Parts: sequence; C-alpha cells; structure tokens
Amino acid sequence: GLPLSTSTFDYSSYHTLDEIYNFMDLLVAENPNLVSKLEIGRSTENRPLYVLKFSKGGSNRPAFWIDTGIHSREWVTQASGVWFAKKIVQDHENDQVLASLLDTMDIFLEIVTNPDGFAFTHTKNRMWRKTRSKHSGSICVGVDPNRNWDAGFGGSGASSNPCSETYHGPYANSEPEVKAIVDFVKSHGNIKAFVSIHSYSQLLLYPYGYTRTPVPDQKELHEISEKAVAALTSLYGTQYKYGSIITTIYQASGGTIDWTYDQGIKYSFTFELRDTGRYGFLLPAKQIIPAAEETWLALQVIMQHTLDNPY
Amino acid sequence: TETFVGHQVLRIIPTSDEELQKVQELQDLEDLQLDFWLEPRGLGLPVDVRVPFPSLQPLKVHLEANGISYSIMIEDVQELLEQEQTEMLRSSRR
Repeated sequence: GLPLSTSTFDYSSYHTLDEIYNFMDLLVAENPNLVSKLEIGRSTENRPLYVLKFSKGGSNRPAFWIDTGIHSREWVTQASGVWFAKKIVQDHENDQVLASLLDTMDIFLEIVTNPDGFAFTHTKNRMWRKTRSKHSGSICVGVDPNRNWDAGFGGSGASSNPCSETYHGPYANSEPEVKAIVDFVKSHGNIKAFVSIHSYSQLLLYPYGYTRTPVPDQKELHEISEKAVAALTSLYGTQYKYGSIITTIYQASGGTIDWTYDQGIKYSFTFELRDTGRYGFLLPAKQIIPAAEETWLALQVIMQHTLDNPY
Repeated sequence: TETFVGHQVLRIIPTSDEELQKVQELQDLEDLQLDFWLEPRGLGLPVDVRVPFPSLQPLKVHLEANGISYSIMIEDVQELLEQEQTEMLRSSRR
C-alpha cells in the first residue's frame, strides 16, 4: 500500500513513520543528484534517526538546518516537513531564494526527530509528546526532548519529575535523539541557521528561553522575525507573534535553539505552527498544506537573510 | 490503544493575577490527570488543558467556584481522533 513515487504521495494527509521513511527513500531515489539520506544515530528503541541532505555538491558547505516532530504529537510538523522536502526538490531550480541558497549552502531536514514518540502516537497514545526512554525508580516514561539540551539544563521552566510532560531528563543530552543532533552539529561545524518546528500557538521565537538576558543579536533576530512573520501572514492572514522565548511564551530551560545559539549558530529560530483555539494538536489534515505553505514563506525569509549575511 | 472518550479540551484565559495563580495551581493537582496543551503563560494568554472525562465535573466546579471562566475548545477528543483515523484510511486507500 505504500506509494511508488513522491508524486502520488498524499501531502494533505497524516502518515505513519513507515510511510514517511518510505517517502524519504523515494525522494532520494528520484533525486540522487540533490538528495541523500544520512543516519545520524539511533533512538532509544533503536529506530534510525534520518536526516535528508539537499546539496548540489562541495564539501562541508555552510548549512541550513530544519527539524520537525521533536514533540511527537505535533503531527502537523512532521507533515509539514514532508511537504518542505518535496518543495525543495520541486523548486530548487526555479525558485530564486532556494536556487541561490543551494548554490552555496546545503539544507539538512530531519522530518521525524522523535521517531519512538511518533510511532507511539500512531499505535498506543495519540497524545504522547516525549521520547520513550525509561527511568530507574519511576514508572513514568520519556523525556521532553526540548528540555534536554545543554543550555541552562535543569533550570526553571523544566521539570525534574519523570512523570511531567516537561521532564528534562537525568542529564543533558541523555536522549539519543538529542545527542545525535548535538554530535552532528558539532562535527559538521558549519551550520549557519537552525530552525526547529513545533505546534501550535502561532509564534516565531528566537533565543533565549532559559535566561532573560537578551542575546547579542536580538535586534537582528527580531527584525528577521518581523519580516518572516509578515511573509507568513501574507498568504492566508494567519496571525503570528514573535520575540524571544522567555518574553513571548515562558521561561524554558534546556531548549534546542538556546543550545544552537550558544554553539555560535546565530540564526536560531523556533516556530509554533497554527492553530489558535480550535484544534490544538488535532489540526485537521486539510490544514497541512496551508500550514506548510505559509511556513515556507517565513523559512524563505530566514534563508535569504542567512544567505545575504554570511558570518 | 488509549482512547480519549469524553475528554474535553478547555480553554481558560486568566484575566487577573489571582486567576493566573489558581490556574497555575491546577498543574500540581496530579489526581485530575490534566494535560496542559498550552501552559499558563500570563494574563490574557490562553491556557488549553485536556481533561479526562472523570475529572471534567470536579474541574469545572473548581473553576466556577473560583469565578474563572472557560470555554470548551474540543467537545470530545475521541471524536476528532476518529475523524483523523478515517481520513488517514481514506487517504491510504486512495
């Protein structure tokens, strides 16, 4: 029952992990000169952690990272990741921003950042958010992988209770899903932009979440966010707020983009996709494509800025 | 597979510090097994919470007793999940 081509894949539907992994294989097979699939590690339950690499060649080029699905129940994010992958392939020659970006940079896209959690949402509990790691002395399972990074780890805005949805884990990078990205980012050493995609409160955020101290690049990141949100809103009128994590939502320690920013990746952002006040994590599948389309416009603004402002 | 029959998602918008405090305190009531989709963030900002069926009545009574207004964002979580499954099935058949 799996599609034989990415042209017959239904982008306006939610898919299982197997279907998404099959989609990746098809995309690689159809575009061998542009797309390759890297395995950057294994999850707690030994599932492969795949990253799609879009590259026109060269070695260790500067790179633009996008990840979706670190919180497994946020299904619109994995679905958007699939759509982004196809969009990159379709537009890499004709779209001016994408074409120029790929002339000098690579794009890395991790569509299912938390595959154990995602599989669990399809088989056992649709509302599962965390990883699936076990903790001695507790009956509760999983760590919030967006509290497990080595950036203010264990501070305010994360829980030390393994039963909490925001449990930070026993130590920073305890989750193989997080450690794999940490190792990849460090070994690559030339990632210039890092965008981590969540749902659902219509926000575009930049660091920090663990401290009220503004980042040195606050003004620039704020201006990019303003432009990106304007582009996003221009398509369907979806209203986004933007700002630093701590001033816009709440204090959250051990978060992804705080760590990437502290690693020197200046253009670190996180999205919270639609919707506000109707469906939450249960966004109907007919909204996948509009959500992905509008987000893509914002991503393009960040891509263009990254390209125009090398550092 | 866990089912969510009768679970509702309530949207609460705290309008005073007192209300915000009360909503924050709900996070500590483990017996109610509340699942905060959107955690309390500040005045005027929505808090979305999935409430298991057995906790609905006590929670609503608690909110009303404290004068905290709420709206029902999702009437029945399971109903939405079943629609989601039906759509996935339809897509894979197609």
